[in-house]
Amino acid sequence: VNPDLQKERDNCTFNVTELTNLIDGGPQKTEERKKREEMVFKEGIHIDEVPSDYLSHKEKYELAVKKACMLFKMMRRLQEEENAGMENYMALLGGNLGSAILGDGSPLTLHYVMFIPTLMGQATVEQQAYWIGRAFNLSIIGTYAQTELGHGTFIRGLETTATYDAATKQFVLHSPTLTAYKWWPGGLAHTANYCVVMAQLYTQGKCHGIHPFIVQLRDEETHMPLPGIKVGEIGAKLGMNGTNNGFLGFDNVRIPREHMLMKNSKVLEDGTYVNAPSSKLTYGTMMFVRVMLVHDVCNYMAKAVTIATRYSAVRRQSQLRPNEPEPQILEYVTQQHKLLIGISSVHAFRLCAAWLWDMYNNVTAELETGDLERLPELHALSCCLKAITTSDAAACVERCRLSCGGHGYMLSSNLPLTYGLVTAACTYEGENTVMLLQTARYLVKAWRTAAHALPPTVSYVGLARTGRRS
Amino acid sequence: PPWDNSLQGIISGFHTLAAGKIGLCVSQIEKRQASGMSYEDAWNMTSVQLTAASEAHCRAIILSSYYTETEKMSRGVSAPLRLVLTQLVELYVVYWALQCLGDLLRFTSISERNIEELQNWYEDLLVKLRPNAVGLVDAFDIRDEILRSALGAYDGRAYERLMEEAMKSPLNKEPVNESFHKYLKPFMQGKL
Repeated sequence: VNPDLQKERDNCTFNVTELTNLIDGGPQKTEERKKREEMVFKEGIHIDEVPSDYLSHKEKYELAVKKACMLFKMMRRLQEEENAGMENYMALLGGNLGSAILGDGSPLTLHYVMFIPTLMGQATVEQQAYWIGRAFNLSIIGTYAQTELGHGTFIRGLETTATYDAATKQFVLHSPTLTAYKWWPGGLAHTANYCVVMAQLYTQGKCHGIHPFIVQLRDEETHMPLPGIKVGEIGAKLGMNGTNNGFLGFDNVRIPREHMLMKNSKVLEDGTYVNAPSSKLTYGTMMFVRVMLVHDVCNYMAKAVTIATRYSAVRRQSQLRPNEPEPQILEYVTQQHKLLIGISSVHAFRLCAAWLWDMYNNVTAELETGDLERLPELHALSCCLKAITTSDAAACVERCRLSCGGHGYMLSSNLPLTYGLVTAACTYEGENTVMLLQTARYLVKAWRTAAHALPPTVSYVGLARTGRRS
Repeated sequence: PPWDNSLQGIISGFHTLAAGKIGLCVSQIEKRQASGMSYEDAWNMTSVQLTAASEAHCRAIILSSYYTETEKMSRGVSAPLRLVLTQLVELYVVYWALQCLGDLLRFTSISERNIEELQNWYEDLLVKLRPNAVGLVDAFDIRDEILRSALGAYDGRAYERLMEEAMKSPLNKEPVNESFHKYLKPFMQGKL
C-alpha cells in the first residue's frame, strides 16, 4: 500500500467498519454483500482479454451481451445452489456489481428494471402468470418503449396508435409518422424480442389516451424482426454504449386483445372500454424507476469520490510552504472543498433515497386499497429528487474528474465512463427541467390550497402563507 | 423571523426561501393573467422561476431529511463516528447555505455577519474532516473490481497502474506503427 495512503488510514479517528455496516444496514448485510461480491468475482466474468475501450462499437455490444448472459447464468446457478430469492440476485444486474462487469451499461438492464416491473404493476394476475415466469427465466427478453423520436416526457403527445378491431379481437399498432417511432429504449435494438409499448388506445372510434401493450418484436427462434416491425439501433452515444438503445416503428402490426396490459383499464371483446380508477396509475413504473435512480446515483458518486480522494492522498504537487517538499494535494483546502462535499452528498442522497423508498412503498400499499391521496405528493417528490440528485451527481463526478487533473481525463481512471453514466440519468426517465416543472405544478397547487391541510412535505407552504397574511 | 445560524435555523431558512419562491411564482402568474395573458402563457413566462422554486423545495427536502435521518441513525453509533456523521451533515447544510446566499438574502433575514460566520464554519469543517477523508471513502467499501480505476485502487499504486493501463493500448504493441511507412515517411522525405 502506498505509504501516504497508509498514513491516512492510520490517522482516521473513527472505526471504518462501523460506518460500512451502517451504510449497508447492519453487519449481517455487509457480510451478505461481501459474500455476493466474492462469488461474482470468483467467476472472473469481469476480466477483459482486451480493454473494452479499444473495441469497436459492434464489438462492445457483442461483449456486453456475452457478459450479461454469463452473469445471468451464474445468477441462476447461485439461486439454485443457495435456494435464494430472485430479488437477491437482481441486485447483481443493477447497481455497483452490474456496472463492474458491464462497464458501459448492459443490454439486459431494461428487461429487469422496466419490463418485469411493468408486468408486475400493470398486468392482470392471468397476464402475470403467463409472462413473468418466461421473463424471469430469460425465455423472452423484453424492454419498455414509451419515448418517441418526436415526443418525450409529455406522454399525452405520443403518436403511436393501438386501434382495436372487434371483428378479429386484435389491436392494430401503427406508427403514423417518423416522429412516432419509439426511440431510446435499452435492449430494443438487437437484444429484446418483446416490448411493452405505450400507445394511444382507440376503440369504437374514440381515443382513450395512452395504454401499455406487450408486443412481440422478433421471432423467438430466428430472432428476425416480425413483419411490420421496423427495429434497429440509434447509434453511438456519449456514454452507455453497451445498453443497445433502439428505435421501433410499426406498420399496422396486429396483436391479440390479451396483449393489452389490463390491470387498470380494460378493453372488452366487443370493444367496450372500461376505465381505470385513476389515470395516474399508469405513472407507477416511472415513479418506481425514478426512486431507483436516486439509489443508483449514490453508487456512482461514491465511486467517483473514492477514486478522487485516494488519488488526492497519493498525488503530490507544488509547494504549500517555502522550503518544504511537495504536499499531498489533499492538503489544499480547495481540494478538500471539492471532495468532502461529494462525500457528504453521497450520505445525504443515500438517506434521502431510503426515505423516499419508504414513502414509495407506503403510497403504493395505499394505492392497492384504492387510496390515491398521497400519489400526487409522491409524484412531485420523485420528479424533483430525480432532477436534483442526478444533476448534483453529474456535477460531483465532473468535480472529482477535475480534482484528478489530467489523470482524471484518462479512461483508465473510470471517471469519464462514470460521468457518461451519471449524466445520462439527467436525461432519461424525464429530462430534468421537465421534472422540475412537474413538481412546480404541484407546488403552485399546494400554495393555492394552503388554507386546507397539506401533506407533510409541503406543510411549510401553509405555514409561510399564514405568516404572510398575519 | 430573525435568522438563526444553527443547522435547524438554516434548514428552516431553506423552507422560508422555498415558500417565498413558490409564492412569488404564483403572484407572477396571477399578475400576468390580470394583464390579459392566458394561464398557459403566464405559466410559460414564469417557468424559469418555477424551476428555481422546485429546486428550492427539493433542497429543503434533502437538507431536512438528511438532518433528521442522521439524527435518528446516530443514536446507536459510537461517539467518534457520531461526531464525523454530524460534521458531514453540517458541511452539507452550510455548503448549500453558502451556495444559495443570493436567495437567502432575498427571502430571509440573514445578515453579512451571519454569512461570514457560515464561511468560517465551512472552512473549519473542512479542516476537521480532512484527516478522515480517506477513512470516509474506505467506508463505502467499494472493491477494486467494482471501482475499475487506476487512480482509486485500495493500494494507492496510482502511477504504476496508469502505466500498466497505458501499456494495454494497441498502439504500444509494436514499436513503429504502419502509418509511419504509409503516410508520414513519404511526406517527411518529400516524396509526396
